[in-house]
Amino acid sequence: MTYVIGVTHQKGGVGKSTTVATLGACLAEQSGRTLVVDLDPSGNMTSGLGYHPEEMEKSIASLLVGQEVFANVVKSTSLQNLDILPSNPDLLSISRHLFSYKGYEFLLRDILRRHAGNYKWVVVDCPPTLGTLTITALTAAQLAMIPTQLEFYSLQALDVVFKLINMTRSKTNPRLRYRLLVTMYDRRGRFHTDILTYVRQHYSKALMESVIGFDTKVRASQLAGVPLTMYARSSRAAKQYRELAQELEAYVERQ
Amino acid sequence: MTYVIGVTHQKGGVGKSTTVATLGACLAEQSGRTLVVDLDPSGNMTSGLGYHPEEMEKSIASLLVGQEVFANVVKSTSLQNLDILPSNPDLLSISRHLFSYKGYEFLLRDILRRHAGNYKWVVVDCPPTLGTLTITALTAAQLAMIPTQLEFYSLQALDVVFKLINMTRSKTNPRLRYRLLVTMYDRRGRFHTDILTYVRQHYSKALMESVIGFDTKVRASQLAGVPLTMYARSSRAAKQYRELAQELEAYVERQ
Ligand SMILES: Nc1ncnc2c1ncn2[C@@H]1O[C@H](COP(=O)(O)OP(=O)(O)OP(=O)(O)O)[C@@H](O)[C@H]1O
Ligand SMILES: Nc1ncnc2c1ncn2[C@@H]1O[C@H](COP(=O)(O)OP(=O)(O)OP(=O)(O)O)[C@@H](O)[C@H]1O
Ligand SMILES: [Mg+2]
Ligand SMILES: [Mg+2]
Repeated sequence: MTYVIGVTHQKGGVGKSTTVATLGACLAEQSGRTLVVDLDPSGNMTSGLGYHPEEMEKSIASLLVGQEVFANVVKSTSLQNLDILPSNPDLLSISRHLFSYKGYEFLLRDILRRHAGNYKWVVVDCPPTLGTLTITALTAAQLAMIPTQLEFYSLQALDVVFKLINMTRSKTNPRLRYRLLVTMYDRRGRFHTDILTYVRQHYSKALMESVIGFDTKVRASQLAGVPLTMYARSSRAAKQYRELAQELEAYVERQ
Repeated sequence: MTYVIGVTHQKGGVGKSTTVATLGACLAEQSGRTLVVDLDPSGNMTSGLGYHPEEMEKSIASLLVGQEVFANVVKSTSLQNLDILPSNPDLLSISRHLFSYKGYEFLLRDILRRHAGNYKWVVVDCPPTLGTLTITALTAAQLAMIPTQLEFYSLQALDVVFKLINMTRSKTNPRLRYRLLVTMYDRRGRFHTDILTYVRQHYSKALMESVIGFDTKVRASQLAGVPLTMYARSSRAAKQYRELAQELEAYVERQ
């Protein structure tokens, strides 16, 4: 049974793309065949795994509108057990036209049901807007993972993300659940520590136990276009993402 | 003569909203009457100045579609000389329908020409997508300011921002110029320092001299809903944004 995770947040720069690439790498290493999907027209996640989005002739965009078949779009990565459906700039114009396509919400779900059956995990990166691309990811997912920084702007935007999740649950995907993931936690000073206490109280049931700390190795690995688990295997963030992968496996087994 | 600055970048979390609120406050303090405009449906900039976007009955959204007049939407802030056109959640659905509105690109420009003549500066916040709202801001602006972190994902997205600026220049606003602003510069370690050297060489003519450092007082002021220049007057980032305001004044005088 394939388990699909959609990684979303309207707030920009909270670590969505970093989480999809790094969590995907950890699941591939320790759990089973994993597919990461880049639904962000900016293509950050695609480039973080070593590809150049603007050179991708075939991307998830052509798959969504039925111009390409899955086998021609999916690519292997530098990691065994990890494949990618890459993004490219075409995704921007596709996202604008999807609205007028009846049943667009189910496009990704149907593609994954038909072609991703032999993957244990699928992890989908979303852009920082709650538009059509995010809706197709949430309709396809069993879990919406919401990376969030311990900062006011990130937390303020959570309400509208929850609204979209509830709307998706009632319209296209009744099984959708969600979990928050704290990212870029800065242990220096009290600012983040105080907010973490508030978040643990306020969102207790929905919060992943794993916390991802601030780690400059993340940035260096993205500059190199190499997954963090290869670039800096024993870095703090790589360990924390491995813990997150284990926590997710246990969470899914309990379902 | 009113000078309009649009603050934009497709990359999320680079400091767009922080720059509009803080630069707006500095221009109001040291230069003249300033209007900040929140074109981001998430409303971060509106809340950073102490308002609650979801409580704003009237916002820039109703102004753009002609349902409200300027005088009923504009609000004063806790700072003298600084007014705001706030955002609210309606902006999300407006942004989707603007595409089909002939000449939508000129809506904000025309509103500012008609009603903002007695402001010296107008600074506009944009969402992290290059859609209709960003296009209306770039059409109204003399300068596109692009805050960018010294990180691969931020720099990678610059090409598509430049493309949109060039497109706007040829279609709706021939006078548009652009400048990059380095934000959240982390002086610890070599990672940012090395990239700053590269950026200074690669984008030399387009780079503002002022650099905004990483400063946790920024986050604390946003949690408090108070402009940084009031919340932590002598903080490093407040000083750097004041320097930026001075640099802009000199830049505009040279034009
Ligand atoms: N744990 C971490 N430690 C340090 N830096 C990090 C960490 N996670 C992410 N970053 C950096 O923070 C920035 C934002 O991360 P990322 O691009 O993954 O966020 P995003 O939510 O995908 O952004 P967008 O909204 O633009 O899609 C990137 O430059 C990335 O390198
Ligand atoms: N100079 C700074 N020092 C420390 N933190 C900062 C600084 N500037 C911005 N931040 C923090 O970084 C985060 C991102 O900033 P901000 O929300 O202004 O970016 P943005 O580009 O407007 O994001 P979005 O793409 O979501 O609109 C915020 O939590 C903010 O508090
Ligand atoms: Mg991203
Ligand atoms: Mg913003």
